[in-house]
Amino acid sequence: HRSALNDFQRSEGRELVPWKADRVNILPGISLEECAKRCSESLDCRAFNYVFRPSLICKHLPWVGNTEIAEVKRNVNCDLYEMKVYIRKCIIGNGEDYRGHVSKTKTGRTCQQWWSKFPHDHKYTPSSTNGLELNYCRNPDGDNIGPWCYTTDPERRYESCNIPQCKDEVCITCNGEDYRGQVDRTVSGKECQRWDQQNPHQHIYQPEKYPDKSLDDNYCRNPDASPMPWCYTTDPDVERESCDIRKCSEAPKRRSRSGYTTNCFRGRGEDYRGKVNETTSGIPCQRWDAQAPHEHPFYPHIYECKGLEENYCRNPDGSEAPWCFTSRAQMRTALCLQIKRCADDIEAEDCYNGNGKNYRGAVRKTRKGILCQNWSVNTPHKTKINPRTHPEANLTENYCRNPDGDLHGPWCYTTDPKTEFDYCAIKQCAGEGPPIIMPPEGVVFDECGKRDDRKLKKLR
Amino acid sequence: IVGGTPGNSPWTVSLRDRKGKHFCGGSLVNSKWVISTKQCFSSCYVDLTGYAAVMGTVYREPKEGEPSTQSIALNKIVCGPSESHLVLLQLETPAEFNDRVAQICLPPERYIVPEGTSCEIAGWGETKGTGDETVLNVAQMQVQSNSECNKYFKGRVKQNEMCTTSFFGGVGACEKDYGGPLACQNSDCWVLEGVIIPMRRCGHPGQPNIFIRVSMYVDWIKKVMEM
Repeated sequence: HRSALNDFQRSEGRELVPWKADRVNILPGISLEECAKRCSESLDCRAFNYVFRPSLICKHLPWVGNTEIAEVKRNVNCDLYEMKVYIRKCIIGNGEDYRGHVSKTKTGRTCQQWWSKFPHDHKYTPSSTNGLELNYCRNPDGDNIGPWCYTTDPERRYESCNIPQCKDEVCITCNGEDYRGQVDRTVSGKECQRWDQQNPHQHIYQPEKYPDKSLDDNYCRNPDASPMPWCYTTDPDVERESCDIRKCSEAPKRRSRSGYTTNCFRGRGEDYRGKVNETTSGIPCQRWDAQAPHEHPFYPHIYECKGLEENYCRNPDGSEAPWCFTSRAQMRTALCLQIKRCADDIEAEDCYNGNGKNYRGAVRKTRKGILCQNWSVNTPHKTKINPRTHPEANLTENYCRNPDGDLHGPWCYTTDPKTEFDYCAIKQCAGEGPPIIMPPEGVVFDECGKRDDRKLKKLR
Repeated sequence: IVGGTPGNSPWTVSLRDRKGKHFCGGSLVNSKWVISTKQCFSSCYVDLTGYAAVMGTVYREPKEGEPSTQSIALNKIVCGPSESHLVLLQLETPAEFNDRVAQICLPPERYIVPEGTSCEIAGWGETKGTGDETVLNVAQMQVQSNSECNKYFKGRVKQNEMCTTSFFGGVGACEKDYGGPLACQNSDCWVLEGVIIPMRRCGHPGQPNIFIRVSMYVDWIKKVMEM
């Protein structure tokens, strides 16, 4: 049930540009799986471009994208697949398959070239299969110290390169919902199933449906607020299993206090840290550190950044609002909807007149619910319109205003780095129509759309 | 386009999804920006990785390596004022203008195109059996006043929309033409007066076509491009 694609990391819409056309092995019309299988079996293949339009073409390449000679460009008709062992900066197990480019030992000594017998004579000879390239750290004898090399220092024959284990390279805080590392094996050593495949296990976590969860290749992830990152396994008898990833030794960075609320909740209430401890209907909540009357997986020490203190209402799993397990055996969970939504989280019942140039209200969110950027700061967006350039426009804090007389109403710079500005969550007052359209007297076009209309006779 | 003929429209671009499939039209308003309609996208925050604008060809599936074809990745999507249903799409690299790729100019702010002005729509969308779907089709039509158009649509056509006259045989935009241009000629200049939006029926005989009136949003378009 193992897919040959498991050996590769996919880059969607990317193409590795061949710098020597004669070294590309072109295989037209074969499936993606077959393309990957043949690449894995080939001694000379390290990556492949899979072109799917206008026709299927598999292009095997003897290099990967992280080298000086390689150029990766965008191509909507192609996906790039690179062998993990050539691009990974960490090792799994003793790192026998490590094919990275580290060439210095843990004490900073430069490695000796594998083909050289000086300053240290040795038994190894580079071949097309053993990966002993240049002076890169390798583990040809499966040593427990991981990839190593002979050093160029005559006093030091060999040394480990201290390449980190993938499970230690990126540590997790809390329950690892933000983990984006490269571990692709479960705690029992089973290989993970690719998220973009439905075999051997069918599942709902198709990467395109969960773009914010980074369900890349077959890497361990935590899209469902489980206690740890996990994956579906390639073993048909074991559907899913947790992954062995190191927890960060430092306590997770606490969010700034301003992010948390105590008297009300914003959004889905994941940042609510108040002390309400009963459900909407008044049933006392069960303590989070207790397993009775309800057994549950939300141990406070595992979900350490979710604020699971005492028996307070919380939202550790992305539900619609804070909730808790109830103290009644017959009722497992209930929402705490008596907690009010914060005033600034409620859609404003405000309105503006005309184009809103004189609007002086306190709405400070865009129509998509994004908080406005302060007019007098330059992050995340540099404000070309600010209190200095428009002193008359009442550009206070981050309130929605219309300093440039925008016909479409009050707006603001947004705190989303990807959205420079947007219109605000505020409507035109009832009874007001859109501004009247005035036909100009003379039409002047500064830039003109022109085309070469060929004469019909000439066309024929 | 229902009831059109194969033609040339150098500012009309084809929007392509990650599989390279044409899904909507758009118009080049300058070398880095394409205007289209919001209905072509699932949200204003859609991840555009792998999406592209294809231009410089009349073929829906241009052959690989066709020299005049330009395929440029989409970088950014910006949604227009809510009632506009417009989006601006930023190209990753500027389009190269030549005799097959050109920009179309924007109308003056709040300009009303006179009734009877000659215009055309273009697109690679469905033809409902009236033409060749492998090439760009173009159909000519004339501007109709909103008051006249509202007689047919019973007052539902708003100020930010505009109409073109109906045809007895049925001519109009259809699936996958949406977002494309209603380009009107003003002496030797082509001006983007309207953006094609979905209607209930394609090229229905006797039914005027409705478009988003671009002149209402020229200030927004300029603001986005400047910012």
